[in-house]
Amino acid sequence: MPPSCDWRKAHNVLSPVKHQGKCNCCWAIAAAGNIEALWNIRFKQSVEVSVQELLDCGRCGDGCLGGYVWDAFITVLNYSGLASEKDYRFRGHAKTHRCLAPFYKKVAWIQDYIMLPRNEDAMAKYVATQGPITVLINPTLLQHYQKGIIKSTPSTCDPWLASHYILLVGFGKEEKATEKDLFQSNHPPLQSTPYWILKNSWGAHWGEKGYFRLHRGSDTCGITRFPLTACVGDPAEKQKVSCPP
Amino acid sequence: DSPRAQDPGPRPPVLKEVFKLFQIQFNKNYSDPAEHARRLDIFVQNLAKAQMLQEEDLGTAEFGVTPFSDLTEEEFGQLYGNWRATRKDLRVGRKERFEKQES
Repeated sequence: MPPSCDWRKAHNVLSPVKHQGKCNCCWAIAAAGNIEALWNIRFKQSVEVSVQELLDCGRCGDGCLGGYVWDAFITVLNYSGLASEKDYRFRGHAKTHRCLAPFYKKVAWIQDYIMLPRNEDAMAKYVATQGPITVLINPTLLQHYQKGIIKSTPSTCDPWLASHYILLVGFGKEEKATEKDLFQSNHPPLQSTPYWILKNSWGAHWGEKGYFRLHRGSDTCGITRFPLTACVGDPAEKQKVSCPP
Repeated sequence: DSPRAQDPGPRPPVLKEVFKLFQIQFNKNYSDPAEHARRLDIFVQNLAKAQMLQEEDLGTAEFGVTPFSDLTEEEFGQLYGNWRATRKDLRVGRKERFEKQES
C-alpha cells in the first residue's frame, strides 16, 4: 500500500464538486462520483454521469428525501447504465413519475456493487489499487468545519449516527512540527497525522474547495460503517492502476 | 430559570459586525427583523459551538464561520442529512431482513 494516494491529482478522474442544494441527494452524488471515477480510471475516458437519473428513477421514490448508495447502484443495474450529466441535467428536485432514463444514451454502466471490509487499512488498499469508494459518516461536525484534519472521539462524533454519504478519494499523512519539537535542537521529530481525503457535495466554496479531511485510523465519525463501491468492467480483466501520491 | 437567563439581551456590536460580514460573504438575506434577530442568535450560539469543537478536536481542523452558521443543528440535519440512512432506519431494515430469512 502506498503511503499516500490522491485521485484529485489524476487527470479527468473526478468531476467538479457538486452542490446538492435543498435536495438530500448526497447518496446519489456519491454513487455517481464512484461510478464515473472508476469508469474514467478503467477506460481512460472522461464521463460525468447523471445524478438526476438516480433521483427520478430510483425504486424508493423521491430521491431528494434521502436514500442509500446501494439503491443508486440497483437503479444503474435496472436501467443498464446511466445517461450523461450533460444530457440528463441535475435539477435539484426529483420527478419520480417522470423517469427519463429510456430516452438517453448510456455513457457508463456497472457489473455489480460490493461492500468492502470495515477496516481502514483494507479501505486504503482498495482506494489505492482500484479507485474512489463511497462511505457513510456522521456529518455533525461538518456544519462548522473550515479546514484541516478532523479527529474526533465517539463522544464528540457518534459513529452510529452516520447519515451522510461522501466519496473517499484518497489518503495521506500531514507532518507538522509541534511547538515542543521546534524548541528541540537537532532534527526535531515531526508529528504525523494520517488522514482521509473526502469529496463532499456542498459546493466548492465549502471546506477545502469542496473537500475535507478526516483522521485515518480512529474510525472518526464512523467512516468504516458502510464502505461501498460499484464494480466497473470485467472482473476477470483486473488491471493494476496507480493512484497519484 | 430567571428571565435574564432565557433572554441573552442585546448582542455586542462586534458580533453584529461579524454577522453582517457573514451575511455579505454568503449572500444571506432574511425576510423580516424578527427572523434577522433569530438568525443572529443562532449564529452567536454556533460561534460558541465552533469554539468548543476547536478545543475538543484532536486533529488539526479549524472550526468557525461557514455557510451553515445561521442554521440550528436540527435545520442543518434536515437540510443536509439523509434521514433514510440514519442508524435506526438501517437497523430496522436489517432486523426485517433477518426476520424474513428466519421465516
